[in-house]
Amino acid sequence: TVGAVARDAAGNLAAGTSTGGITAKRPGRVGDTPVIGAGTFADNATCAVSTTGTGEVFIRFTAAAEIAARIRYAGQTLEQAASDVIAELSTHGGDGGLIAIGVTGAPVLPFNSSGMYRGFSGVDGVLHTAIHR
Amino acid sequence: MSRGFCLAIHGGAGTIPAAALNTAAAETYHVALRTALKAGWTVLNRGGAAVDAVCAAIVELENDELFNAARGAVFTSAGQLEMDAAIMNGADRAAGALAGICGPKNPIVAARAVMQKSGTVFMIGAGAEAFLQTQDIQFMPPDYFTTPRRLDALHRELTRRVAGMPDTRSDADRHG
Repeated sequence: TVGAVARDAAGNLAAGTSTGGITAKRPGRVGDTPVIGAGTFADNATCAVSTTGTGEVFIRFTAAAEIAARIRYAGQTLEQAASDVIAELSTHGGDGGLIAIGVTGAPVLPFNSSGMYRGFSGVDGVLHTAIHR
Repeated sequence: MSRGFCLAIHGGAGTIPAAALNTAAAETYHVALRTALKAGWTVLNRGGAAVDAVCAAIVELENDELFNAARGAVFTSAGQLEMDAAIMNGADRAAGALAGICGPKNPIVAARAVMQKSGTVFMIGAGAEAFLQTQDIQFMPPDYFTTPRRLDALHRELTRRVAGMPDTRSDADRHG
């Protein structure tokens, strides 16, 4: 699975995710990637999110929309909401991670698996990439 | 707090255990990630829209067989390719999603066509492919998406199941 989230100079947010699924998956099985609010979500008022991992758990817990809801209704920061959701998902068998961007501030890239291919960049143009912790 | 433009990307979680990823292999992933970041960053740096930057970055990752999307996608147990993708614009909550398709070179571009041209949000399978055939979307034959590494992973998993062995696959094999 691959994904991207962005905030442009006008403050608009967007998210995208694309995947081949799981090796040897049952034909017809669909994970969280195309389920808006689970694997992919964007709303200018809160955040843009793209997830990757155990799709069934991310769907059942509406992972991406959950982060937006905690920002909107609980007043949490993006970082708090994103890291809390990823930590809670792992207690329900949800291995994986996510990338998220908010109305302000830097992107967050939490994960609860052995690693996540990830990267971010901003106005300075420095391309930050990482694989493991 | 900064309100400047920025983007983030991911190429999948789980990944190959650190011990099994030698420096050269790790560098190929870093190069691929930087290529995708650069594509998105270039859009944002010239004042482009976030949804355009997201598309540009994901297209690079889809075109790189290192990652489990489009070229380099994993196989179903029936040896088929079924790809899923979604895109969402935070400015107006417009969204487009696809599931169980094979053919569009870049599923994220196909998802964007669903968002902008289909009048729906979520399309699947043959109906989605028929709609996409009417759009300005580049299609590729299944061979384009097929890679030896993913075929090997499929065969290992099917062999394991036939033998009734426990599932000890790495995250990398399971999630590609």
